[in-house]
Amino acid sequence: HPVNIARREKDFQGMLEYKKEDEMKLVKNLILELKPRGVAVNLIPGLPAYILFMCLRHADYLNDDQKVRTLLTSTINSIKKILKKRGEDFETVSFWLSNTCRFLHCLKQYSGDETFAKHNTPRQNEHCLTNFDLAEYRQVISDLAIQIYQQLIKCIEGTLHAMIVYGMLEHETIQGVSGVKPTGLRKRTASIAEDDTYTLESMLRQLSAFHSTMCQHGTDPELIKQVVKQEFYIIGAVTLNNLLLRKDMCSWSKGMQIRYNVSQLEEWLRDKGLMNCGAKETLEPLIQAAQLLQVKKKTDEDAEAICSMCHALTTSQIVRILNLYTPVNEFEERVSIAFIRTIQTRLRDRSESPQLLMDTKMIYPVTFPFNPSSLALETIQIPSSLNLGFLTRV
Amino acid sequence: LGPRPPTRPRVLLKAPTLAEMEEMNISEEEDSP
Repeated sequence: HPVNIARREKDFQGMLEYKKEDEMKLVKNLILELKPRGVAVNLIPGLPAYILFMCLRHADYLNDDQKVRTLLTSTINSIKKILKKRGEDFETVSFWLSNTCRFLHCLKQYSGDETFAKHNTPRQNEHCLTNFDLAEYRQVISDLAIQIYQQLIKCIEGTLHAMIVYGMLEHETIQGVSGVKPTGLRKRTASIAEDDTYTLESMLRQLSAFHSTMCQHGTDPELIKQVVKQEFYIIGAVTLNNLLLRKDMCSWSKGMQIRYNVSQLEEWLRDKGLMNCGAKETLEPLIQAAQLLQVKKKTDEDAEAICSMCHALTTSQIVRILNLYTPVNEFEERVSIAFIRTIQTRLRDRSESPQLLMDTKMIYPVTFPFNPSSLALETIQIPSSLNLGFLTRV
Repeated sequence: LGPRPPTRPRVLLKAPTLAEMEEMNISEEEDSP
């Protein structure tokens, strides 16, 4: 076994020294050419962020404001560059989102500001920046993190979109419920869903894959919750919009299928310990649409029940579903024009937009709650696979 | 350990915006084809 007797760990001060002319090599090897699926898999979560911060600490220790500025600028621009190049790859985007947040947390934790030092060990307090206040740079990095988050959501949306329609609406897991299949449905969709590639199960697998990648990258738990809430919003909005545009989706049995699918999504949240992240609540309009497909729609009492039940749906959505409602067997009836008029009259005083379709591109505002790390900077070692041999531990 | 020694006030480094930062990046080498 090789024995490193050069220095004891406690002698390190948690800084990394580098020459000015090596700065480009640093961002090239650590940001531009690092493959999240290759070398980075075995790294401790957030290692690139810690390395960059330890380099920054050394520039601060030298009291070299120019070195601090150029390192921060190169870091930010390189992250932007890699996201421009591989912005459609979920793993790359997730990897840099978690590292950008970790870098931001380090800038706070070691800023010297007491509000961010509450959980620091005495040794960590010794590692605070000594010469520069980087509050303005923190704001820029927070803006960058917002951009990366939005990119991540676009990636997720692009992957999930097609899965949602098949998984939530078309694929039927409850056998024998639908009775007569609406004419033409199978034929029209056969070319895409021929081998049932997209089922609810495959969509849940995809959600799990997103989740496990973010966990592997050490993404802050509070941020993962926000991503999951946004994923559920997209699932609810895309499903509801398709239902509102397709007569063949507005039946009692589809209502049943949707409710089952929603219960599976809830089960997924429970399994991941994410019941309190607000995701379930984003499905409320879809849940109410499914209930609307299943309740009785005949008497004044039915109308009253519908109006008090469907508070998360707009009047135009309720009316559209009632208009599109299609009986699938002889025991059911179409909804009468008179009943729809009754509903319209009852909902006349609701103050709301005449919105029919949900905005599937809407993104909830994201926040990055401060999440300090207990990791001791002086213990961090750099794996040789990163090709950063030109950095010196100080 | 006792109280931390007082440090002198840190100098606030003014930061450009994200967009301004991108413009400052003109010296950076171009992507190889």
